[in-house]
Amino acid sequence: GLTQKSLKDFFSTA
Amino acid sequence: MFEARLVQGSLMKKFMEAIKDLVKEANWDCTGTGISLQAMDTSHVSLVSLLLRSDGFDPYRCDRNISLGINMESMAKIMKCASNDDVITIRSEDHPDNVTFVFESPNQEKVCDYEMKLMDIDSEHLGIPDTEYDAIISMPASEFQRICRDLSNIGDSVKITCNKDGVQFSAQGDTGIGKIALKQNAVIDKEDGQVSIELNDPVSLTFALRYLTFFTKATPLASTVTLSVSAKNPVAVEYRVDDIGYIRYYLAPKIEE
Repeated sequence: GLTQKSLKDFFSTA
Repeated sequence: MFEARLVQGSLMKKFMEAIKDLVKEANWDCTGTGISLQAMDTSHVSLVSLLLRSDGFDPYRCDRNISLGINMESMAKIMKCASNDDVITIRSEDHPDNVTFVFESPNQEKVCDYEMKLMDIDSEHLGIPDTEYDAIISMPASEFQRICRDLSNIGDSVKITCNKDGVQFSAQGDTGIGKIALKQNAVIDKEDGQVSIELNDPVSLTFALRYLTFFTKATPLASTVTLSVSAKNPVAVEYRVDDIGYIRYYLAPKIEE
């Protein structure tokens, strides 16, 4: 199945 | 002090409608450049980023950079009190506890003044990397809204596939499969009806329709929407708003693991 990723997996915390 | 007067006040109402279902609370950052906001939904799956440039206001005054911590539901309720043809002014002090919204009717016979308490919001600012996208799809905003609505009847997710033939949106559910294909340059509406695709690499990705549907609340703000897609990356969904700025959404994909 497909897993919903989090945006934090892609964008850095500034 | 901070003061921003928006002659076309209905735009502020529309921006509010475009974020209030996604974000509970956020800081409106006011600087000399304009008013900006960046906030994630509570599950950290999507992000909204907007800019209202200072030159879109008349006048715009910002003596000191300030953050207005706002509960979106409260602000949305106040914005509903403004008529569509009202001029809207946002005003606050340099170290504000409150923000004031003033709604003036076009003939200035009626002036409404709403003061709202501000919140202290510890927001997490995300750095969004510059990405080279595999495909950039522009289409009528109303068409994208229609596709999200129609495919929501079929399944929870939409698979966006873009190649040299065009772009396909497909959903799958217990009842079956739905597929909507758009060819490049197909004229859908009489005006702004163009579908254009800038393709660097064929790409196929799956996204939750629930969030894309939230994004389409921005449809009244722009005639065209742009989807920027890259393999295994968040999609960027952008609505450019004439003369003032943009609202941009990001959504993390669903990935096979």
